[in-house]
Amino acid sequence: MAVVNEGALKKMLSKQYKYRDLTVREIVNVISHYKDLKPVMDAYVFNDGSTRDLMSLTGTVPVSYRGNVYNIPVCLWLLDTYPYNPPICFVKPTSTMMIKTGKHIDANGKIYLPYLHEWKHPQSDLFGLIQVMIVVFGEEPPVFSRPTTQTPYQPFQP
Amino acid sequence: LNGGAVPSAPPTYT
Repeated sequence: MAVVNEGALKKMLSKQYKYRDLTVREIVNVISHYKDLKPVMDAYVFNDGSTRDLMSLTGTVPVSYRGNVYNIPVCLWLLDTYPYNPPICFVKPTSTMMIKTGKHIDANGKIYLPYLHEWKHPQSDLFGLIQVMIVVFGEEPPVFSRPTTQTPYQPFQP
Repeated sequence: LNGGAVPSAPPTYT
């Protein structure tokens, strides 16, 4: 059981985070359960082009679909007003995947969920959000593997 | 080292 170090996380969170203890506690709860989500400080680019160093939870969440479990790659950005504002969530397709746009996903991979739209601390939290994501993605996966192009031409048999 | 899960996605159902 990888012990997650709250102190290290608090150091990672830049000073601009207004509710660091709350934020760290939630991150620790989530990454000790979803082992493939890692806390990463990175520059987030806002729609107006401005950037800000924000904490993200990056990695995969396990989604069951048609009897198989897939590791769906996601990135959940925490604003510095977290938990009083919802995370900004994306699926992060690899080169072998393509985004399946729909009710919950736009062409940029941004995730839209009522849980995010109706976010309200403390009823809403990261753990609940990920559980909702896993259920929703289990019905409508946000990404699919690119079809591998089968070459119909059979190589010449010497 | 825990290399972490390999990202995966359902095959495309054509």
